[in-house]
Amino acid sequence: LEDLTIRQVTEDRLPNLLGSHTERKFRIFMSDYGKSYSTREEYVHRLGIFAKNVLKAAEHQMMDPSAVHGVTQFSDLTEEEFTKMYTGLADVDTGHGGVVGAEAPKLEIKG
Amino acid sequence: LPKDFDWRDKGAVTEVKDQGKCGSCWAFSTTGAVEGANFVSTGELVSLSEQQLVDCDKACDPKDKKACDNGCGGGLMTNAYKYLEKAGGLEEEKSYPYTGKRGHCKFDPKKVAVKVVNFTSIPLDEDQITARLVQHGPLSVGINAVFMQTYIGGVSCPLICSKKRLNHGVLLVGYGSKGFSILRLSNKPYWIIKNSWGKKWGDNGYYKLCRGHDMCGINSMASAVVTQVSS
Repeated sequence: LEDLTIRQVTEDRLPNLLGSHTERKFRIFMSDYGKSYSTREEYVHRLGIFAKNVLKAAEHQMMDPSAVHGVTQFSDLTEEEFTKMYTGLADVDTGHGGVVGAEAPKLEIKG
Repeated sequence: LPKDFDWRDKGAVTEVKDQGKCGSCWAFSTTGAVEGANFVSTGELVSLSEQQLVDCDKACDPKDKKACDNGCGGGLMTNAYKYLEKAGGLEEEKSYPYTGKRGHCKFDPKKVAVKVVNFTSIPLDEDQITARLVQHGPLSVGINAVFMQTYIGGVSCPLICSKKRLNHGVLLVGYGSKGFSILRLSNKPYWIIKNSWGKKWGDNGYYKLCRGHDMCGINSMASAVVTQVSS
């Protein structure tokens, strides 16, 4: 998720987010979705993930211009956390995952 | 086939539900298809129990023994249909309510509201899926959910979305011929997909995905059920 135009040159990235515009957006996100974090460390960790997800939403917006992408209730989760907690389709070879049992006969669809 | 079709307008779709922090999308996709099939056969909409599937269903894919239904750990809709055929059917939501956690199985066969008598996989063909949707009612489908984490609204039509990494079970409830895109100032045909992340997510809980390209694998794992009212 590196920005292709602006390269990060400072070593410690997360403290840069504190007091930033991204943190202000993060606080609005917390308020909108009733989020709270038990420790300062967790808050900073989630802020870092949020910042990455803001970039990811911008990427998705570029790749999917007919939809609207942005901050959602999942913006403080990594992709792994999001997939584990909010999806749940068992990993199966889709070559046969959709054809368990009898396959339906084809319907006439002309007209 | 009609140009536009929406089972919500016909009363075949229950309110958007919320799976919470539990990988039980497969259970919500299954109950949605059974609710729809029951509506088509009886004209009555009954909200059915996902928790029964989360607690009781441990069925495995006959061709991949590692792909088993496992509560909040994931599952497959086709496995769930097999379980329901054997168990006798689904209880109503109100008799076996959702908790978002796996617990002991409390299924009571005497409380079955809808029986599943058969199910079928639908060929990987968008026209066939459309025809089955109109004829049978809402369909269970799998999807690659990568773009759903940041989705807010509009018709999603990503330039690249893997058709193979299916990780989310959802419910196909209709389609439209003209979904207006604010950014492109044009119309696109789209699927109407019921999700299980609550009404605050997406388009009041729904996802609009463009049709015609097997987008994000939406055509790859479609299935329908046949139901019978419990006597």
